[in-house]
Amino acid sequence: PLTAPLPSLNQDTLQQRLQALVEGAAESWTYAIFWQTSSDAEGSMVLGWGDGYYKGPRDDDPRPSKRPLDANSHNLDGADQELRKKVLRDLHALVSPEFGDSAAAEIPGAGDATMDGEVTDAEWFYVVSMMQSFVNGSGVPGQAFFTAVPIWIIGAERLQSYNCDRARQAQQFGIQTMVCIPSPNGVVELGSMDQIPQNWSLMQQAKTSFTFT
Amino acid sequence: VPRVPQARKASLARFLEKRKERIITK
Repeated sequence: PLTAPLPSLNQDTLQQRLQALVEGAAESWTYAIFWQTSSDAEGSMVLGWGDGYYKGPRDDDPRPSKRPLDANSHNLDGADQELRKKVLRDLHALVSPEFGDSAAAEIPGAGDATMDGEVTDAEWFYVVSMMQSFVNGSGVPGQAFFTAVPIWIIGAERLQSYNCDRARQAQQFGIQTMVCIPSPNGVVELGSMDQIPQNWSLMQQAKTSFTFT
Repeated sequence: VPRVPQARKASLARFLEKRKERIITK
């Protein structure tokens, strides 16, 4: 069990800043996540999910990972795709009573059939990320926070060979660039299905936007 | 179904709603 985040951050504020970071960037970022510091019952520092913004790959991305998944993508067979859909349907059932479902309500006939759409690798990686946390400097986000130095990993080979399960997992799901930028309150992680070179001004912007007093 | 901490439910709801919009508008 986690204690309250330190300090408690407004999720609307996080969402606005994540969205601004992704939508305002010249590069095509697939998602942004803010990993927020907290401490567990034993006093260990934990980076846990603060909030995230999912944009998805570029619309003109021709790679299979952009398209709805088929058997050639990530060796995903039909059963695995059905499992992803089932998990999303179950999660939808879990959260919709509490948070409503305005998208379905506004569009007649939309219903829950839209939950049956193919779940792409990038979408799945983002959803799985919500269940993750990093204790005492583990993982790429934890390393960035503990060293207070941004980590910018470009290319499938570097992600695959990076000594971190999250980087390897990202690569397996089609991420080509993973960036973790530390702030005093946590870590901003950006991921893209493109190879994006290091960008000093983006790192500064992320650090500034996610430094809370 | 994985356990979803309360703080993450809002993120999940937002993601699922936007995903539904993307599918509908395709």
